[in-house]
Amino acid sequence: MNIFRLAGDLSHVVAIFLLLWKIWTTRSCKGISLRSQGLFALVFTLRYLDLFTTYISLYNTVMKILFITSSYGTCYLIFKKFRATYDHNVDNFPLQYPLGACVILALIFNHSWDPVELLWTVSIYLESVAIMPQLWMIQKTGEAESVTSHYLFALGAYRALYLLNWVYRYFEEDHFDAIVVFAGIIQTVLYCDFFYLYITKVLRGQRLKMP
Amino acid sequence: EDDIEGHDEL
Repeated sequence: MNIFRLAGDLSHVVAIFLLLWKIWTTRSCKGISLRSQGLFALVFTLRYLDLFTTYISLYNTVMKILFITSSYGTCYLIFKKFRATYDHNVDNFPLQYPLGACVILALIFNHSWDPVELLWTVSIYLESVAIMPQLWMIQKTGEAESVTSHYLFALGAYRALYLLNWVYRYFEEDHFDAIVVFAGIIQTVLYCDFFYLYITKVLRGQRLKMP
Repeated sequence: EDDIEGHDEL
């Protein structure tokens, strides 16, 4: 564990609670993509199957359970509890392409053909593009509420901080995993446009509007 | 080499 990874994990936790807090306090999931949240639930389910096979640390186990339960909780709030406020008309990013591409990519580039390992690999690729339905939705509606912007910033920062963690681990621990680094770069690049708007607009008190 | 005996990151 190093400071970048801890900061990344904490940023991820902040993102999750910001989103839950926004939905719960406004009693609305307006502007939130169920497709993205569903992908995150799928990502954590596929990735953390090793909860049953490998123990790493209490921290690791607690975080995994937190990510899985909160992602399903978020989906429940959008799909059931506050369904009336869900913008299903604009949440229509086609999911078959990223899903298909991630499965094919995992079959070509993986560490081993162990089933759990293959599902882990799919989850790594899938996480890198899971935010696309959300970004697509903002692009279509042309704006995002400020809490949604903070959520997205924290979520993007999480993988960006992990990139620093991988640089650190490469030099300090001689640890390098090409799959996560490749996916992490793609994931972070997808947020770049949003980061720019967030820094130039939201942090100056303006609403996030698409140019 | 890759450490596939458990991924320690989240």
